[in-house]
Amino acid sequence: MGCASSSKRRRRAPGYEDPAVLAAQTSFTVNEVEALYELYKKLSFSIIKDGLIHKEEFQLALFRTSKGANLFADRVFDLFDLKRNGVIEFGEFVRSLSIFHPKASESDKTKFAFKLYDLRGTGYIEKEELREMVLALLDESDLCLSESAVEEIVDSTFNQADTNGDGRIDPREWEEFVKKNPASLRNMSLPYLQDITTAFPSFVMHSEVED
Amino acid sequence: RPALMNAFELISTSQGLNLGTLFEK
Repeated sequence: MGCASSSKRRRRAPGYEDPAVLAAQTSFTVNEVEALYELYKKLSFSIIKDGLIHKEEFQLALFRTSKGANLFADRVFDLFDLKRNGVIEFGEFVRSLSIFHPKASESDKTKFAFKLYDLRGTGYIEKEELREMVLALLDESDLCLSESAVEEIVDSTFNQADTNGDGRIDPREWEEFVKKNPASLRNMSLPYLQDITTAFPSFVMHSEVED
Repeated sequence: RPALMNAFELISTSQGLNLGTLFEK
């Protein structure tokens, strides 16, 4: 009995949600959600110790530094931050990561990637946005490509994807494009998520089961 | 001449999109 009352007093971060509820809504089991909570705690106490993931903490985990901006990390952070309040809460973390589960549906991955690349949220991926992303990638990877090579890559990709030739990629064209070019969604599946309980074993569940 | 990698495939190699890093200790 003493155990049960002490487990109830355990402090939870704001935004904590019941693992059973999250498991029911995502690709994860309850055990896996508990393991993700271990990872979440680690990330959310790395700089600002309030139990919420701030952008700097997200960057620190991705790049080992919290300084500097990265177009793609910013985009991912903003999409994870479903409530758009500047932090990633635990439920948002689990729901968003669920899309990256190798077993999650291709359709969810396709939609998420579209939102990611629709930089200005117009409902289309525009040529200028694609160019901006290619330039950002070259910049972060210290790769050098001539302006004409960048144009060639952007043009050839666009010509392939923009089948109705209106100068922008709509969700339907995107769906067709990724079917023909599945490697474009490579970053949307994280093998780590399949054995998350080994990477982040959780002992929390055992005390809660007694309740 | 080898076929060009499509731009989205290239972008998918960005470290900012490699969330696997979150799981590395």
